[in-house]
Amino acid sequence: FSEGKYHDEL
Amino acid sequence: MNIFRLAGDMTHLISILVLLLKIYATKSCSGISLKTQELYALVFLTRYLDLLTDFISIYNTVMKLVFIGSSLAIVWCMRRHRVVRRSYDKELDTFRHYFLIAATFALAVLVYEKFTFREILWAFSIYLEAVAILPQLVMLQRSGNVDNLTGKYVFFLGAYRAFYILNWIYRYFTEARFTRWIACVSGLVQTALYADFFYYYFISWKNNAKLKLPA
Repeated sequence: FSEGKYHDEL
Repeated sequence: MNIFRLAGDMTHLISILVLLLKIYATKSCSGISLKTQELYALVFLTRYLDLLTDFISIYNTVMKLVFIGSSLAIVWCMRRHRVVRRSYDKELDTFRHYFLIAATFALAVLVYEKFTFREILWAFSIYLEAVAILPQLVMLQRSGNVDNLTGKYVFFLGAYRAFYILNWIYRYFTEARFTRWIACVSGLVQTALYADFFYYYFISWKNNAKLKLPA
């Protein structure tokens, strides 16, 4: 999964 | 994506499926707080504004749609479904949840990551999710006995937040610049709210007795 973006959590 | 985060999202999904199962299998929403469900729908609607603008992953997008869709379906069901809505215990669901919305919004305007429209709403959704379970917990204490599926629903909701705390600990130690104070502090408060429920749930499970919360 392309993590790292700011709000990457649900 | 680490295993704790995935486990957290899966238990969150399971909690929603258990609630949907209860409502559709028993055609009843007795013991369920409509106010908590409305707060959750608001949490998802204000948090997933980036659904149409930021693409993170298929998983992320699908889960957001599932959470928004299921929470709105549950609220609709409890308000409009001609059979289900008759079993809603309106006189037990008396928590003044508008105070929760006002207080968490005021906090979001004071404590945020960036002072932008979306970030304020994101912080609002994080704070609101932390307290959204309160009407449900109050209602369970009022109604005394907790039916099996409702107990499992709250249990899985608490487990999801507990996994998220493990996820943040894991990310803190594995990622250089992982600081997510708003989500972490709010998540800790949220999980703490479940602590007493977990305690009574464990006691009832150990004694193989019906879950009873002290009034």
